[in-house]
Amino acid sequence: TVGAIALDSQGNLAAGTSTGGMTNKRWGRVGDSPIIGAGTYASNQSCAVSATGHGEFFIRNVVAYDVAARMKYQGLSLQQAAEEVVMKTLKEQGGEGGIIALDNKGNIAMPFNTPGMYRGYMNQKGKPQVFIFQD
Amino acid sequence: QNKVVLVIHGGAGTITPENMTPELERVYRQKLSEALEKGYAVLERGGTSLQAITTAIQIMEESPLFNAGKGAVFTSEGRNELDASIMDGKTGQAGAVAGVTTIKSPILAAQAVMQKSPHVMLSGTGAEEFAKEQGLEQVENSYFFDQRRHDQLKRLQQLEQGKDKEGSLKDPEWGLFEGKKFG
Repeated sequence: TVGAIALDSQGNLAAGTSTGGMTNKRWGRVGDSPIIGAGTYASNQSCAVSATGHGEFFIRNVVAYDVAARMKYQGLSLQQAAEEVVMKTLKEQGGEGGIIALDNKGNIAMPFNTPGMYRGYMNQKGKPQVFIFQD
Repeated sequence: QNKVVLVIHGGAGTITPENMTPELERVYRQKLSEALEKGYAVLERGGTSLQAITTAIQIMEESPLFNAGKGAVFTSEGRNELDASIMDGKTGQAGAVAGVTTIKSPILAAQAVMQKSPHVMLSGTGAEEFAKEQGLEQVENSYFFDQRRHDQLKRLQQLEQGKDKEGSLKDPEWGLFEGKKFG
């Protein structure tokens, strides 16, 4: 699965996710990537989110929207909301994976509960920052 | 100009230094950097967040390194079925496609659903028909073929049938699978 989220000069957020699903899948199985609110979500009032991981868990927990909802209704910061959803809610249920999240102020969160996640960001510092392992 | 930011991911899973060669790590870092640089350049030129994310995602869809587009994993029938979605934070509009097999860039198809249809999600042959009507590039399913992914499917199927007695899952290559969920 791949995904991207962005904040543009007009202050608008967007999120996108694209995937091949899971190897050896049958019966027209669909994961979270094409499900708005599960694998992808964006609202200028809260954040943009793209997810990767064990899709069934992301669907059941409406992960991407849950991050936005915690910001909107509980007043959590992006980092707090993202960490709670991925490292607590999801992990407690055995759901493996991670998300990238970005709020309307340009704050970034990239939590994951697997050994690694291909990820990176670029901002006004002008140099791509890329990470793979738990570094 | 306000602050502009681009963030990307290329999948999560059992990715550790032990199951990653230095050469493969270099190639992954290079491709992720390319996606960031090209997507960010769109934002720097005053482009929209939607334009930036589709630019970055298309670069990853076209790389066999990631499980999306070219290099996507195989279904049990041995073909590639792709899913994608997109959402605009300004308008709340969203679009998605599921189970498509001949649309070169699924993320562009999701964007077309969002911007050029009254619907949110289209699936299978209907989604492909819609994409064709919108003038999106069509390809044979074999365009997405990647030998490494195909070998992974065959090994997994052998394992399921109890034919892989060598324990392929201990092979470092298998560690690159996303959480061994084979996706």
